[in-house]
Amino acid sequence: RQVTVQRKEKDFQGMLEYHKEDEALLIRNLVTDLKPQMLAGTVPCLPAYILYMCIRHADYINDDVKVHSLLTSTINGIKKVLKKLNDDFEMTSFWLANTCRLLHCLKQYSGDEGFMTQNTAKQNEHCLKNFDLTEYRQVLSDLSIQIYQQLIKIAEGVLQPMIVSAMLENESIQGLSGVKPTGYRKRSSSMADGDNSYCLEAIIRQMNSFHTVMCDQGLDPEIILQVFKQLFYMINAVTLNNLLLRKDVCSWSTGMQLRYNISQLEEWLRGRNLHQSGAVQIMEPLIQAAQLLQLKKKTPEDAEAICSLCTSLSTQQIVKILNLYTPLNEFEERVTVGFIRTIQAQLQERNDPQQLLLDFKHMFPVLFPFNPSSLTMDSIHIPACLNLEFLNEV
Amino acid sequence: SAQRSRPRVLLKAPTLAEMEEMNTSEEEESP
Repeated sequence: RQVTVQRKEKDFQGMLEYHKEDEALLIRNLVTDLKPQMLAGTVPCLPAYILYMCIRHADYINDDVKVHSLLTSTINGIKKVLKKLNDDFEMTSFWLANTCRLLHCLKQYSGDEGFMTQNTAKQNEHCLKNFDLTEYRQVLSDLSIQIYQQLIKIAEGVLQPMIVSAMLENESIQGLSGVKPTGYRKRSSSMADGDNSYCLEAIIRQMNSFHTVMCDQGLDPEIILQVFKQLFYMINAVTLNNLLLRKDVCSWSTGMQLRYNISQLEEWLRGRNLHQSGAVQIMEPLIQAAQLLQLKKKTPEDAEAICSLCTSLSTQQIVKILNLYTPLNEFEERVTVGFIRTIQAQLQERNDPQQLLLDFKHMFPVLFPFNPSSLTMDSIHIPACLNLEFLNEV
Repeated sequence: SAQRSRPRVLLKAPTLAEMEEMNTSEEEESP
Protein backbone atom coordinates (compact mmCIF):
# COMPACT_ATOMS: atom_id res chain seq x y z
CA ARG A 1 0.00 0.00 0.00
CA GLN A 2 1.29 3.40 -0.94
CA VAL A 3 1.55 5.86 1.86
CA THR A 4 1.35 9.48 0.98
CA VAL A 5 3.05 11.72 3.44
CA GLN A 6 1.54 15.10 3.24
CA ARG A 7 3.92 17.81 4.28
CA LYS A 8 2.06 20.30 6.37
CA GLU A 9 3.02 23.96 5.90
CA LYS A 10 4.92 24.83 9.05
CA ASP A 11 2.83 26.94 11.38
CA PHE A 12 4.02 30.41 12.27
CA GLN A 13 4.63 30.31 16.00
CA GLY A 14 4.83 34.05 16.44
CA MET A 15 8.62 34.31 16.54
CA LEU A 16 10.98 36.26 14.30
CA GLU A 17 14.51 35.13 13.64
CA TYR A 18 17.34 37.31 12.34
CA HIS A 19 21.12 37.08 12.00
CA LYS A 20 23.05 39.00 14.61
CA GLU A 21 24.69 41.12 11.92
CA ASP A 22 21.22 42.35 10.87
CA GLU A 23 20.43 43.82 14.28
CA ALA A 24 21.61 47.32 13.30
CA LEU A 25 19.47 47.19 10.15
CA LEU A 26 16.48 46.02 12.17
CA ILE A 27 16.83 48.94 14.57
CA ARG A 28 17.35 51.40 11.73
CA ASN A 29 14.31 50.27 9.74
CA LEU A 30 12.03 49.65 12.69
CA VAL A 31 13.08 52.43 15.07
CA THR A 32 15.42 55.23 14.04
CA ASP A 33 14.28 55.72 10.42
CA LEU A 34 10.64 54.78 10.90
CA LYS A 35 7.94 57.33 10.13
CA PRO A 36 4.68 56.62 12.02
CA GLN A 37 2.72 57.52 8.84
CA MET A 38 4.20 54.43 7.15
CA LEU A 39 2.18 52.28 9.51
CA ALA A 40 -1.22 53.82 8.77
CA GLY A 41 -3.81 51.08 8.55
CA THR A 42 -1.72 48.49 10.40
CA VAL A 43 -2.09 47.19 13.95
CA PRO A 44 -1.35 49.99 16.47
CA CYS A 45 2.05 49.51 18.14
CA LEU A 46 3.27 47.14 15.42
CA PRO A 47 6.99 47.92 16.11
CA ALA A 48 6.53 46.79 19.73
CA TYR A 49 4.99 43.47 18.64
CA ILE A 50 7.74 42.87 16.06
CA LEU A 51 10.42 43.60 18.65
CA TYR A 52 8.76 41.24 21.11
CA MET A 53 8.66 38.47 18.48
CA CYS A 54 12.40 38.98 17.86
CA ILE A 55 13.12 38.90 21.61
CA ARG A 56 11.04 35.76 21.88
CA HIS A 57 13.09 33.96 19.26
CA ALA A 58 16.35 34.96 20.96
CA ASP A 59 14.85 33.61 24.19
CA TYR A 60 13.71 30.42 22.41
CA ILE A 61 17.27 29.69 21.20
CA ASN A 62 18.54 30.55 24.71
CA ASP A 63 20.81 33.33 23.43
CA ASP A 64 21.12 35.79 26.31
CA VAL A 65 23.71 37.92 24.49
CA LYS A 66 21.25 38.42 21.61
CA VAL A 67 18.44 39.40 24.00
CA HIS A 68 20.71 41.88 25.83
CA SER A 69 21.96 43.34 22.59
CA LEU A 70 18.52 43.74 20.99
CA LEU A 71 16.95 45.34 24.04
CA THR A 72 19.88 47.72 24.52
CA SER A 73 19.88 48.73 20.83
CA THR A 74 16.10 49.21 20.87
CA ILE A 75 16.21 51.45 23.95
CA ASN A 76 19.13 53.48 22.57
CA GLY A 77 17.38 53.74 19.19
CA ILE A 78 14.19 55.10 20.75
CA LYS A 79 16.20 57.58 22.83
CA LYS A 80 18.08 58.71 19.72
CA VAL A 81 14.87 59.39 17.74
CA LEU A 82 13.31 61.31 20.59
CA LYS A 83 16.43 63.38 21.20
CA LYS A 84 16.50 64.36 17.55
CA LEU A 85 12.76 65.10 17.33
CA ASN A 86 12.28 66.58 20.78
CA ASP A 87 9.44 68.88 19.75
CA ASP A 88 7.49 66.40 17.61
CA PHE A 89 4.26 65.45 19.40
CA GLU A 90 3.31 62.70 16.95
CA MET A 91 6.68 60.96 17.09
CA THR A 92 6.89 61.23 20.89
CA SER A 93 3.37 59.87 21.33
CA PHE A 94 4.17 57.07 18.87
CA TRP A 95 7.22 55.93 20.83
CA LEU A 96 5.44 56.29 24.15
CA ALA A 97 2.70 53.98 22.85
CA ASN A 98 5.25 51.48 21.53
CA THR A 99 7.53 51.53 24.58
CA CYS A 100 4.54 50.93 26.84
CA ARG A 101 3.27 48.15 24.54
CA LEU A 102 6.67 46.44 24.59
CA LEU A 103 6.65 46.74 28.38
CA HIS A 104 3.13 45.22 28.48
CA CYS A 105 4.29 42.36 26.18
CA LEU A 106 7.27 41.62 28.44
CA LYS A 107 4.80 41.35 31.33
CA GLN A 108 2.00 39.53 29.49
CA TYR A 109 4.40 36.90 28.14
CA SER A 110 6.76 36.77 31.12
CA GLY A 111 5.33 33.53 32.42
CA ASP A 112 4.39 35.30 35.63
CA GLU A 113 0.88 34.08 36.37
CA GLY A 114 -0.14 37.46 37.75
CA PHE A 115 0.17 38.91 34.24
CA MET A 116 -1.41 35.96 32.44
CA THR A 117 -4.95 36.02 33.80
CA GLN A 118 -6.44 37.38 30.58
CA ASN A 119 -4.27 35.34 28.18
CA THR A 120 -5.76 32.80 25.83
CA ALA A 121 -4.21 29.33 25.71
CA LYS A 122 -2.54 30.32 22.43
CA GLN A 123 -1.08 33.45 24.03
CA ASN A 124 0.31 31.35 26.88
CA GLU A 125 2.24 29.35 24.30
CA HIS A 126 3.96 32.60 23.32
CA CYS A 127 5.54 33.20 26.72
CA LEU A 128 9.29 33.49 27.21
CA LYS A 129 10.85 30.14 28.06
CA ASN A 130 14.37 30.84 29.28
CA PHE A 131 14.85 34.37 30.52
CA ASP A 132 13.39 36.60 33.19
CA LEU A 133 13.41 40.17 31.83
CA THR A 134 12.21 41.90 35.01
CA GLU A 135 15.20 44.25 35.06
CA TYR A 136 14.64 45.26 31.43
CA ARG A 137 10.99 45.94 32.28
CA GLN A 138 12.24 48.45 34.85
CA VAL A 139 14.42 50.12 32.20
CA LEU A 140 11.46 50.31 29.79
CA SER A 141 9.28 51.72 32.54
CA ASP A 142 11.90 54.42 33.27
CA LEU A 143 12.13 55.15 29.55
CA SER A 144 8.33 55.44 29.33
CA ILE A 145 8.40 58.03 32.12
CA GLN A 146 11.03 60.04 30.23
CA ILE A 147 9.00 59.90 27.00
CA TYR A 148 5.79 60.85 28.84
CA GLN A 149 7.55 63.89 30.32
CA GLN A 150 8.78 64.89 26.88
CA LEU A 151 5.24 64.50 25.48
CA ILE A 152 3.79 66.76 28.18
CA LYS A 153 6.53 69.33 27.62
CA ILE A 154 5.74 69.46 23.89
CA ALA A 155 1.97 69.73 24.43
CA GLU A 156 2.40 72.40 27.11
CA GLY A 157 4.72 74.36 24.83
CA VAL A 158 2.01 74.41 22.15
CA LEU A 159 -0.88 75.27 24.49
CA GLN A 160 0.73 77.72 26.87
CA PRO A 161 0.90 80.71 24.51
CA MET A 162 -2.84 80.34 23.84
CA ILE A 163 -4.11 80.15 27.39
CA VAL A 164 -4.31 83.76 28.59
CA SER A 165 -5.90 85.19 25.50
CA ALA A 166 -8.29 82.24 25.03
CA MET A 167 -9.36 81.94 28.68
CA LEU A 168 -9.29 85.55 29.91
CA GLU A 169 -9.13 88.01 27.04
CA ASN A 170 -11.22 86.66 24.22
CA GLU A 171 -14.90 87.58 24.37
CA SER A 172 -17.17 85.01 22.84
CA ILE A 173 -20.30 85.88 24.83
CA GLN A 174 -22.18 88.43 22.76
CA GLY A 175 -22.74 91.84 24.35
CA LEU A 176 -20.27 91.24 27.14
CA SER A 177 -17.76 93.78 25.85
CA GLY A 178 -20.25 96.54 26.70
CA VAL A 179 -19.98 95.62 30.36
CA LYS A 180 -16.19 95.59 30.56
CA PRO A 181 -14.52 97.76 33.20
CA THR A 182 -13.79 101.14 31.72
CA GLY A 183 -10.34 102.67 31.58
CA TYR A 184 -8.45 99.51 30.64
CA ARG A 185 -6.97 98.91 27.28
CA LYS A 186 -7.22 95.43 25.87
CA ARG A 187 -3.98 93.67 26.69
CA SER A 188 -2.26 90.73 25.17
CA SER A 189 0.39 90.15 27.76
CA SER A 190 0.58 86.47 26.94
CA MET A 191 1.98 87.05 23.48
CA ALA A 192 5.38 88.12 22.30
CA ASP A 193 3.75 89.97 19.44
CA GLY A 194 0.53 91.63 20.41
CA ASP A 195 -1.41 90.61 17.32
CA ASN A 196 -1.58 86.93 18.09
CA SER A 197 -4.68 86.29 20.09
CA TYR A 198 -6.43 82.98 20.43
CA CYS A 199 -10.01 82.00 21.10
CA LEU A 200 -11.04 78.98 23.13
CA GLU A 201 -11.83 77.16 19.90
CA ALA A 202 -8.08 77.19 19.09
CA ILE A 203 -7.28 75.40 22.38
CA ILE A 204 -10.05 72.88 21.75
CA ARG A 205 -8.87 72.28 18.18
CA GLN A 206 -5.35 71.68 19.45
CA MET A 207 -6.53 69.27 22.14
CA ASN A 208 -8.64 67.44 19.55
CA SER A 209 -5.52 67.02 17.48
CA PHE A 210 -3.47 65.70 20.44
CA HIS A 211 -6.27 63.32 21.38
CA THR A 212 -6.72 61.95 17.86
CA VAL A 213 -2.98 61.32 17.45
CA MET A 214 -2.70 59.49 20.78
CA CYS A 215 -5.80 57.35 20.12
CA ASP A 216 -4.75 56.47 16.56
CA GLN A 217 -1.34 55.37 17.78
CA GLY A 218 -2.84 53.03 20.36
CA LEU A 219 -1.55 54.83 23.43
CA ASP A 220 -3.12 53.26 26.52
CA PRO A 221 -6.39 55.04 27.46
CA GLU A 222 -5.20 55.41 31.08
CA ILE A 223 -2.15 57.34 29.87
CA ILE A 224 -4.29 59.58 27.64
CA LEU A 225 -6.41 60.45 30.69
CA GLN A 226 -3.27 61.41 32.61
CA VAL A 227 -2.04 63.59 29.73
CA PHE A 228 -5.28 65.60 29.78
CA LYS A 229 -5.36 65.89 33.55
CA GLN A 230 -1.84 67.34 33.34
CA LEU A 231 -2.74 69.74 30.50
CA PHE A 232 -5.87 70.92 32.30
CA TYR A 233 -3.80 71.53 35.41
CA MET A 234 -1.57 73.84 33.39
CA ILE A 235 -4.54 75.66 31.86
CA ASN A 236 -5.92 76.13 35.38
CA ALA A 237 -2.60 77.33 36.81
CA VAL A 238 -1.64 79.74 34.02
CA THR A 239 -5.13 81.27 33.91
CA LEU A 240 -5.44 81.63 37.67
CA ASN A 241 -1.94 83.11 38.00
CA ASN A 242 -2.79 85.76 35.41
CA LEU A 243 -6.07 86.51 37.12
CA LEU A 244 -4.19 86.99 40.40
CA LEU A 245 -1.84 89.51 38.80
CA ARG A 246 -4.07 91.50 36.46
CA LYS A 247 -6.58 94.04 37.63
CA ASP A 248 -8.14 94.44 34.19
CA VAL A 249 -9.38 90.83 34.15
CA CYS A 250 -10.73 90.82 37.70
CA SER A 251 -14.24 91.85 36.77
CA TRP A 252 -17.75 90.44 36.71
CA SER A 253 -17.71 90.15 32.91
CA THR A 254 -14.41 88.22 32.84
CA GLY A 255 -15.84 85.96 35.55
CA MET A 256 -18.83 85.22 33.36
CA GLN A 257 -16.71 84.62 30.24
CA LEU A 258 -14.31 82.46 32.22
CA ARG A 259 -17.10 80.28 33.62
CA TYR A 260 -18.48 79.87 30.11
CA ASN A 261 -15.03 78.91 28.79
CA ILE A 262 -14.55 76.33 31.55
CA SER A 263 -17.97 74.84 30.79
CA GLN A 264 -16.94 74.53 27.13
CA LEU A 265 -13.81 72.66 28.21
CA GLU A 266 -15.90 70.40 30.46
CA GLU A 267 -18.21 69.67 27.56
CA TRP A 268 -15.22 68.82 25.38
CA LEU A 269 -13.93 66.39 28.01
CA ARG A 270 -17.33 64.69 28.16
CA GLY A 271 -17.57 64.54 24.36
CA ARG A 272 -14.23 62.76 24.17
CA ASN A 273 -15.00 60.51 27.13
CA LEU A 274 -12.21 62.06 29.17
CA HIS A 275 -14.31 63.35 32.06
CA GLN A 276 -13.10 60.58 34.39
CA SER A 277 -9.53 61.88 34.05
CA GLY A 278 -9.84 64.23 37.02
CA ALA A 279 -9.33 67.18 34.65
CA VAL A 280 -12.54 68.93 35.76
CA GLN A 281 -11.64 68.59 39.45
CA ILE A 282 -8.21 70.02 38.72
CA MET A 283 -9.92 73.17 37.36
CA GLU A 284 -11.81 73.72 40.63
CA PRO A 285 -9.69 76.71 41.81
CA LEU A 286 -10.38 78.46 38.51
CA ILE A 287 -14.10 77.60 38.61
CA GLN A 288 -14.25 79.13 42.10
CA ALA A 289 -12.30 82.22 41.01
CA ALA A 290 -14.81 82.76 38.17
CA GLN A 291 -17.68 82.40 40.66
CA LEU A 292 -15.97 84.75 43.13
CA LEU A 293 -15.85 87.43 40.43
CA GLN A 294 -19.59 87.02 39.88
CA LEU A 295 -20.79 86.83 43.50
CA LYS A 296 -22.04 89.86 45.43
CA LYS A 297 -19.38 91.25 47.71
CA LYS A 298 -21.10 93.53 50.17
CA THR A 299 -22.89 92.06 53.18
CA PRO A 300 -21.71 89.65 55.92
CA GLU A 301 -23.96 87.03 54.23
CA ASP A 302 -22.06 87.56 50.96
CA ALA A 303 -18.80 87.03 52.89
CA GLU A 304 -20.20 83.84 54.37
CA ALA A 305 -21.21 82.60 50.91
CA ILE A 306 -17.76 83.37 49.49
CA CYS A 307 -16.01 81.56 52.33
CA SER A 308 -18.14 78.45 51.99
CA LEU A 309 -17.79 78.41 48.21
CA CYS A 310 -14.09 79.11 47.73
CA THR A 311 -12.63 76.03 49.38
CA SER A 312 -10.06 75.39 46.65
CA LEU A 313 -8.66 78.91 46.78
CA SER A 314 -6.34 80.02 49.57
CA THR A 315 -7.21 83.01 51.78
CA GLN A 316 -4.38 84.91 50.13
CA GLN A 317 -5.82 84.21 46.68
CA ILE A 318 -9.38 85.16 47.67
CA VAL A 319 -8.18 88.42 49.24
CA LYS A 320 -6.02 89.22 46.24
CA ILE A 321 -8.89 88.76 43.79
CA LEU A 322 -11.16 90.91 45.99
CA ASN A 323 -8.49 93.62 46.14
CA LEU A 324 -8.02 93.56 42.37
CA TYR A 325 -11.75 93.40 41.65
CA THR A 326 -12.69 96.21 39.32
CA PRO A 327 -16.26 97.52 39.21
CA LEU A 328 -17.95 97.47 35.82
CA ASN A 329 -19.17 101.04 35.97
CA GLU A 330 -19.91 103.87 38.34
CA PHE A 331 -23.02 102.04 39.64
CA GLU A 332 -21.07 99.10 41.00
CA GLU A 333 -19.09 99.70 44.18
CA ARG A 334 -15.51 98.62 44.88
CA VAL A 335 -15.05 95.87 47.43
CA THR A 336 -14.64 97.62 50.75
CA VAL A 337 -11.72 97.14 53.12
CA GLY A 338 -14.24 96.14 55.78
CA PHE A 339 -15.64 93.35 53.61
CA ILE A 340 -12.15 91.99 52.94
CA ARG A 341 -11.39 92.08 56.70
CA THR A 342 -14.58 90.10 57.36
CA ILE A 343 -13.44 87.46 54.89
CA GLN A 344 -9.96 87.35 56.44
CA ALA A 345 -11.44 86.94 59.90
CA GLN A 346 -13.67 84.10 58.78
CA LEU A 347 -10.82 82.28 57.06
CA GLN A 348 -8.11 82.76 59.66
CA GLU A 349 -8.48 79.20 60.95
CA ARG A 350 -7.67 77.74 57.56
CA ASN A 351 -4.21 76.32 57.22
CA ASP A 352 -3.59 77.63 53.71
CA PRO A 353 -0.38 77.42 51.72
CA GLN A 354 1.58 80.66 51.75
CA GLN A 355 2.35 81.09 48.08
CA LEU A 356 -0.05 83.16 46.01
CA LEU A 357 0.68 81.72 42.58
CA LEU A 358 0.40 78.11 41.42
CA ASP A 359 3.41 76.21 40.13
CA PHE A 360 2.26 75.82 36.52
CA LYS A 361 5.23 73.53 35.81
CA HIS A 362 4.18 71.03 38.47
CA MET A 363 3.87 67.49 37.09
CA PHE A 364 1.76 64.73 38.54
CA PRO A 365 3.49 61.36 38.80
CA VAL A 366 2.48 59.15 35.88
CA LEU A 367 1.31 55.55 36.21
CA PHE A 368 1.38 52.92 33.49
CA PRO A 369 -1.20 50.31 34.46
CA PHE A 370 -0.71 46.88 32.89
CA ASN A 371 -2.79 46.61 29.76
CA PRO A 372 -2.54 43.18 28.11
CA SER A 373 -3.38 42.85 24.43
CA SER A 374 -5.90 40.44 22.97
CA LEU A 375 -3.77 40.15 19.81
CA THR A 376 -1.99 36.87 19.19
CA MET A 377 1.57 37.10 17.84
CA ASP A 378 1.02 34.64 14.99
CA SER A 379 -1.73 36.86 13.55
CA ILE A 380 0.60 39.80 13.05
CA HIS A 381 1.52 40.65 9.50
CA ILE A 382 4.66 42.64 8.68
CA PRO A 383 4.06 45.11 5.83
CA ALA A 384 6.61 45.18 3.01
CA CYS A 385 7.12 48.94 3.42
CA LEU A 386 9.09 48.25 6.62
CA ASN A 387 11.88 46.55 4.62
CA LEU A 388 12.22 43.76 7.16
CA GLU A 389 12.35 40.88 4.67
CA PHE A 390 15.48 39.60 6.48
CA LEU A 391 13.28 38.57 9.41
CA ASN A 392 12.30 34.90 9.19
CA GLU A 393 8.97 33.81 10.57
CA VAL A 394 9.40 30.87 12.92
CA SER B 1 -3.46 23.29 37.71
CA ALA B 2 -1.17 25.24 35.43
CA GLN B 3 1.94 23.34 34.42
CA ARG B 4 4.97 25.07 35.93
CA SER B 5 7.91 25.56 33.62
CA ARG B 6 11.49 25.57 34.87
CA PRO B 7 12.64 28.84 36.45
CA ARG B 8 13.77 31.47 34.02
CA VAL B 9 17.25 32.99 34.27
CA LEU B 10 17.23 36.63 35.34
CA LEU B 11 18.97 38.78 32.77
CA LYS B 12 20.77 41.62 34.53
CA ALA B 13 20.15 44.97 32.88
CA PRO B 14 22.04 48.22 33.25
CA THR B 15 19.98 51.24 34.30
CA LEU B 16 18.79 53.73 31.70
CA ALA B 17 21.55 56.16 32.75
CA GLU B 18 24.23 53.47 32.54
CA MET B 19 22.95 52.49 29.09
CA GLU B 20 23.23 56.08 27.94
CA GLU B 21 26.74 56.35 29.34
CA MET B 22 27.82 53.19 27.51
CA ASN B 23 26.20 54.44 24.33
CA THR B 24 27.93 57.84 24.57
CA SER B 25 31.35 56.32 25.14
CA GLU B 26 30.83 53.94 22.19
CA GLU B 27 29.89 56.89 19.97
CA GLU B 28 32.98 58.78 21.11
CA GLU B 29 35.21 55.80 20.37
CA SER B 30 33.88 55.31 16.85
CA PRO B 31 35.54 57.62 14.28
